Amino acid sequence: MADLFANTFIKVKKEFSQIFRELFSGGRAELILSEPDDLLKTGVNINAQPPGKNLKSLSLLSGGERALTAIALVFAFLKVKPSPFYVLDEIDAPLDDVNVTRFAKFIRRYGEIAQFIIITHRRYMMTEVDTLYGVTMSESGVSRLLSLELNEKQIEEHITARKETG
Amino acid sequence: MADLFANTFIKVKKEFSQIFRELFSGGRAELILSEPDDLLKTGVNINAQPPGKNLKSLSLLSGGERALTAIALVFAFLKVKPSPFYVLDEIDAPLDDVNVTRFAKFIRRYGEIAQFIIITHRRYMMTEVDTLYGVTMSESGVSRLLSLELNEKQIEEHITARKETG
Amino acid sequence: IFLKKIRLKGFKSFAKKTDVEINTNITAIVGPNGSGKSNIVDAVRWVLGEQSARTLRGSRMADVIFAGSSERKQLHEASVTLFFDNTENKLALDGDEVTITRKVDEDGRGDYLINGASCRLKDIEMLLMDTGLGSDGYAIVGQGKIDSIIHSKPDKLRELFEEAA
Amino acid sequence: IFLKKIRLKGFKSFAKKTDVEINTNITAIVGPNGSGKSNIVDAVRWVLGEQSARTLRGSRMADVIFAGSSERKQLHEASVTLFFDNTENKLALDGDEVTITRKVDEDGRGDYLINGASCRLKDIEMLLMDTGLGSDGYAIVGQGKIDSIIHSKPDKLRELFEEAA
Ligand SMILES: Nc1ncnc2c1ncn2[C@@H]1O[C@H](COP(=O)(O)OP(=O)(O)OP(=O)(O)O)[C@@H](O)[C@H]1O
Ligand SMILES: Nc1ncnc2c1ncn2[C@@H]1O[C@H](COP(=O)(O)OP(=O)(O)OP(=O)(O)O)[C@@H](O)[C@H]1O
Ligand SMILES: [Mg+2]
Ligand SMILES: [Mg+2]
Repeated sequence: MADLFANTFIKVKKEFSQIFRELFSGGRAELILSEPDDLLKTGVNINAQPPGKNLKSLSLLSGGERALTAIALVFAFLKVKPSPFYVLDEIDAPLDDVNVTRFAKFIRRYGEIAQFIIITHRRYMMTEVDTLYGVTMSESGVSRLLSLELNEKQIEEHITARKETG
Repeated sequence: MADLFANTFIKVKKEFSQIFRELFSGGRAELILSEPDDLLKTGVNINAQPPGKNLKSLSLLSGGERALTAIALVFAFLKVKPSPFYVLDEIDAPLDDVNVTRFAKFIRRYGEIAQFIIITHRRYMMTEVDTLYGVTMSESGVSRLLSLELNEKQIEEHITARKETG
Repeated sequence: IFLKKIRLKGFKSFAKKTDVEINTNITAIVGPNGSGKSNIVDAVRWVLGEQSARTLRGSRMADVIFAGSSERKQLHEASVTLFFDNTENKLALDGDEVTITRKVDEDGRGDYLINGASCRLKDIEMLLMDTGLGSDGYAIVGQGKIDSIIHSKPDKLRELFEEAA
Repeated sequence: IFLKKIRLKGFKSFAKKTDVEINTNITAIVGPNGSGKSNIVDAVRWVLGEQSARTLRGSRMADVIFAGSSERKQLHEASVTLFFDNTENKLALDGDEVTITRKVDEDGRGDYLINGASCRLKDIEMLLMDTGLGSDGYAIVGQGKIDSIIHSKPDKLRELFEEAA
């Protein structure tokens, strides 16, 4: 039981540090056991330091830095014990445009390991996917799903389309 | 004391319903007293119904709908008792591109009443303001402020600029 | 196993039967605020056994049934089905396709089905046990929830490891 | 009264003195994740009297002092000053310009100043009393906080009315 945990911990720990460096182009982060001598009861803490910065407290990180750190953790687990699919609802909301693009390319590589369903408002995410659906409520209060071609024109029309109301 | 509260409540209530309809192009929302017979102790509840929808529970609203409802409340207070300035940190994060643009135009009109300092990652917000500053960390860990010209080119360069790291 | 399709019928704003085909690696869902994107996320959580109405943004389970609009009456039942490709026989069942369904009626009475046959939630959990799927864990990251992963208490974080182990 | 400028010195990632001129109606601040935008928001909250280190994302007040980087040593003091235009004499002071400053040193010892003269937080609160400004209320909406306005309890919402009254 403690062995299983220890085993998983070591693998996820390694992946997490690696993926963090990749998402941040540098810096370092680690998963640390709160009570390394008690594997049955220990908790797990996150230390994260974006490149060039000198702070250890997670709370002082920016909104986007925290989101990327969380993403590194989710994907570290994915590499060690993948779920068949992942559903990610607007996790790119706090990211700036450059980080959205990098995250979109990053997810592409994991498309081999698992299926991804990504809800997003960000254009740079929409261009890096295989299939694009638009949800619309042209009839009030009733959702409809449309297949969108992965071209700029259809994406643009769907984003700017609004039912004409009074 | 109860009079002062009642007075403010009536004014804000009126503004809130109006601003909501404006931000949502329809629908209706109201501020409701939880205990109308006890003005000293009553709390205030929010009812909100976007256009065409049939639900009364705030929790069932979408992320963007909740953000717009909150914005309507903040601006209702602004019209009744303005603060000299407002600092809004990425409150457009859950909004889709159309709503970001509408919100940006909406804020413009309130620029007469108060000053606004808006932190944003969204391009459609950047184009509707009077002054644009870029924050950068070209020296690691140290922030610097730059004046940006309100033109597409400078905005684009600032958004995509990254220090070249290994 | 891989997911082929998510079918929503009467679930929240999806009054009409809607099939979301998931036959590629990376699928994005876009649309205006309030159009129904997160409702699809709720549907997946729900059919995998989510027990908390609050996590689904309602106060009772029956709140997931289409509640009517200005142009359409409310419905009396909601159902969501996941269609899985089982050609590699990873799931302990015969057949190239396996479906998991959950229904609820307006009195809050619910049902689970595997391949159309009524079963208990426990049977679904057993079926999915080695696949890493479940309505807990970290495979479904809800809107606004990415931040809370980082702010989890050390023992909460530890639980993620135990689930992955 | 209107705000002319925010000056940060040694505050969080603003190691070097930085002036944010606010001489128009609508100012937007943009930049990459982690560049320091929310730190400016924290600076405004702080100089208006924020008492909770946690609201400023730290654990003690001295956490707002520039903590050093890979290329620069930490500093020993942080200060933030708001420059107000008082030409309409709305503030109970003479002079066309009024400044409010807050400082803290690494031992957590703090100071407030009006027009460069040491004072108590209470004096600043009195000065700003009829302007609607204060580090509470709803004039400063922090990152990720817009949602919590809606989820406020009925009595918490009532407090907003009492502050506005
Ligand atoms: N039981 C129900 N019946 C009908 N409509 C419902 C029901 N439950 C929720 N809705 C509606 O679904 C809408 C919310 O949908 P959802 O949260 O999926 O939007 P979204 O596309 O994710 O938007 P956003 O981009 O703002 O997050 C709400 O307007 C709500 O009124
Ligand atoms: N006392 C301090 N000394 C030095 N740097 C600090 C200090 N406090 C915070 N920081 C740094 O400031 C950065 C966060 O800045 P801030 O939150 O303002 O970013 P942001 O521009 O708002 O980013 P985002 O777009 O992701 O929200 C963090 O990387 C943190 O390391
Ligand atoms: Mg949503
Ligand atoms: Mg920020």
